[in-house]
Amino acid sequence: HSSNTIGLEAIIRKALMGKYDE
Amino acid sequence: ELNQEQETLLSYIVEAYNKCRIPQDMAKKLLQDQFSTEENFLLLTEMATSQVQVLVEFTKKLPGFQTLDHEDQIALIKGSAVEAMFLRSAQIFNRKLPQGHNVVLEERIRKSGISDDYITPMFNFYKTVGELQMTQEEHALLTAITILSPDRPYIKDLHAVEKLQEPILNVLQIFCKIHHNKDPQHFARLLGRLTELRTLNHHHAEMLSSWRMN
Repeated sequence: HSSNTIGLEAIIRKALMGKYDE
Repeated sequence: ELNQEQETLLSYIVEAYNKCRIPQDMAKKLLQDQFSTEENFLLLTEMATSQVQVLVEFTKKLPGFQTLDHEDQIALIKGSAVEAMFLRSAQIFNRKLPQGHNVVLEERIRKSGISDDYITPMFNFYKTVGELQMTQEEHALLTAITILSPDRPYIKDLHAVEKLQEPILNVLQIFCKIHHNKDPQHFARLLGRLTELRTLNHHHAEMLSSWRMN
C-alpha cells in the first residue's frame, strides 16, 4: 500500500509541475 | 436562478471537465479483447496513471486551486483521486456506449484479479449513480466538490479549501432545484454518493493489496 501511495503522489507532483502538459 | 458569477463558475468548471479525457489510443486498447491477466493488470495500471494526470489537469483549472498552499494542493488530489476516478468510471459505465463495449469493459474489470468483495460494491455504486441520471454539469460539479473536500488528511489550511468548495456546492444546489424541480431530494441524493465514495476509497487500499498478492 505505501509504495502505491508514493506512486500516486509522484504522479500528482509531476503533473502539478506540468510535466505531462502537451 | 444562478447569478452571473455562479453561471460563470459553472461554465468554467464544465468546460474544464469536458477537456478531461484519457488519450484516445489508450481508450482503444481497453476494448481489444485478447488479454492475459498480466496484460490486464498492466493496462489497468496504465489507465489509472493516465486518469490521475487528467484529473490533475482538471483540478489545476478549478478557480482558486492554484492559490492554495502547494502541499495542500497535493494532499487534496491525493486524498480524492480514487473517489474522482470512481465517479468518472461510473459516468463512463452509465453512458450509452457502442454495442458491447460495456460488456468488454465489465469483463475486463471482473477478470482483473480483483476479489468480488470489492467488485460488487463498485458495480453497485455505478448502478446508484446511473439511477440519478446525472447531467454533465452535475458530474463536473460533484467531481470538483469531491476534490475540494477540506477534511482530507494533512490539509493545513482547511478554511482556504472550504472557501473554494462552498460556492460550488451552492451552484450545485441551485442547479438541482432548477433542473430537478420534481425531485426536491436530488441534491441530497448527489451528496449521498459522496458518502458512498468515501467507503469505496476506504476499501480501495485493501483492494490494491489483495490484487497485488494475486
